[in-house]
Amino acid sequence: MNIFRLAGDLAHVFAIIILLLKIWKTRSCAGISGKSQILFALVYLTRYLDLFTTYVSLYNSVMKVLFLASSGATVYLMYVKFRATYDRNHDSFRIEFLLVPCLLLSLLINHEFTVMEVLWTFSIYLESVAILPQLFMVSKTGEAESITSHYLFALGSYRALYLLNWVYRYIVESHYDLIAIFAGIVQTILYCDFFYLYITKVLKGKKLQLPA
Amino acid sequence: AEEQRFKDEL
Repeated sequence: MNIFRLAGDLAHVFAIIILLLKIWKTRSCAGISGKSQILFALVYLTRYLDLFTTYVSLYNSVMKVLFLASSGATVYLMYVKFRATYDRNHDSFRIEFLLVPCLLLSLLINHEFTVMEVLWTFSIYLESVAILPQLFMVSKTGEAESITSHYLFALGSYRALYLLNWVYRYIVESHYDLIAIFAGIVQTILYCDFFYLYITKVLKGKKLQLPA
Repeated sequence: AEEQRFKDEL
């Protein structure tokens, strides 16, 4: 474990807590993409299949359970409890355009052609594009609540910090994982224009307005 | 340097 990965995991947990609090406190999921949340739930389900077969550490197991439980709870809150506030019209990204390419790519490019490895690779590729429905929704509505932009900033920072973690591990442990690095770079790049808007607008107290 | 999957990462 290194400071970059720990900071990344904490930013990830922080993002999930912000989102759950936003939905629970406002009893509304307006402005949140349910499709992205479904994709995140799928990412954790396909990545953490080894939860019961491989024990890495207490930290690792606790975080996996936390991510699985929180993503499930978020999907439940959005599609069941507060379904009346779910903005279906603006959440119109076709996620099959993400699922199919990620599945095909994970069958073609992976570390080992086994079920667990292909599913892990699928989850890595899917995670890199899972935020697209959310960013698409923000661009369609043209704005985002500040709490939603804090959520996106924390979520985008998590994988950016993981990139630093992989640089650290390459230097210190001389190991690297090209699949994770490639997907992580794509994932972080997708947030770049949001990061710019967040830093130039939201941090100055303005609302996040995307140029329509 | 060795290319491998990091099994200890989330």
